[in-house]
Amino acid sequence: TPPQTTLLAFFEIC
Amino acid sequence: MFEARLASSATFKKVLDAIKDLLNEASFDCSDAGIQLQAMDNSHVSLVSLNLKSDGFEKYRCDRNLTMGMNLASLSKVFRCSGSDDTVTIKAQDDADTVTFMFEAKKQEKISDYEMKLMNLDQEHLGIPETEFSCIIKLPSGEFARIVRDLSQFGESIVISCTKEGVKFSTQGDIGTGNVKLAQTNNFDKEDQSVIIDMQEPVSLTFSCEYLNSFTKATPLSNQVTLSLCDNVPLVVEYQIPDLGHLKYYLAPKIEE
Repeated sequence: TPPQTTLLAFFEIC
Repeated sequence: MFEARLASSATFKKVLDAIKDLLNEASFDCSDAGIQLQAMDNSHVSLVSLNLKSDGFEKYRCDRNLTMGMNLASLSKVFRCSGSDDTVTIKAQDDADTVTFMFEAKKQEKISDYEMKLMNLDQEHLGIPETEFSCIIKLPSGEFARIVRDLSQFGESIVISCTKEGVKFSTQGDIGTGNVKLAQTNNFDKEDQSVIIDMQEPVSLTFSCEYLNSFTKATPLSNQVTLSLCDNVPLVVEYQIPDLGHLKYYLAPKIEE
């Protein structure tokens, strides 16, 4: 299974 | 002053059941528009986005925007005290450090209230851009829960592949592999029992079974679920809450570096 990414790789904290 | 009266406390209980696996605590943002919540789980892999519209409440008053941080295990304890047919009224003063929940039985024969301490939570908000998804799949929520539960027995991840022929859910593990294919149905007069696929481009992405299973705790809220997929973008799993709003989950994919 490929590694799990996090949402922080896709969305920015505002 | 904030006051919101919901005809069915059971609906709010279902919302809580659908988010408390992923979140220990969360801030409920109250405004004229309604109640919103956006929070990531501790590992930043998934995000819960809840929207309850003010006009879905029997009564709704919000004089000033208010953020109420709550421990969800404590909130569940409060809602465990409500009857299935009770109405609930949520009340807080401006700048208060407590919130009150009042449960009323249908004929007013029993009225109970619980005051709960609020928490100051420093939560990170994510800016989520509008996405043109490659595939949008609508399917019965019970079917989705069943598929995720079945495939989770075999592996830790599920690959969701969508083409114009249909959608395929696959897994593999130590004992072997499993595949479930759903074709688009033509049962258009019964939309909530149909599988409807809107595909611009084929897509195939891998997601964690554990998180998908947590999302299916929302199944009692809605007969239908919508999965929105796009390459290299988090999956969106959306449950409409009839006449009240929606509950969306975002899930980061598993991607080979």
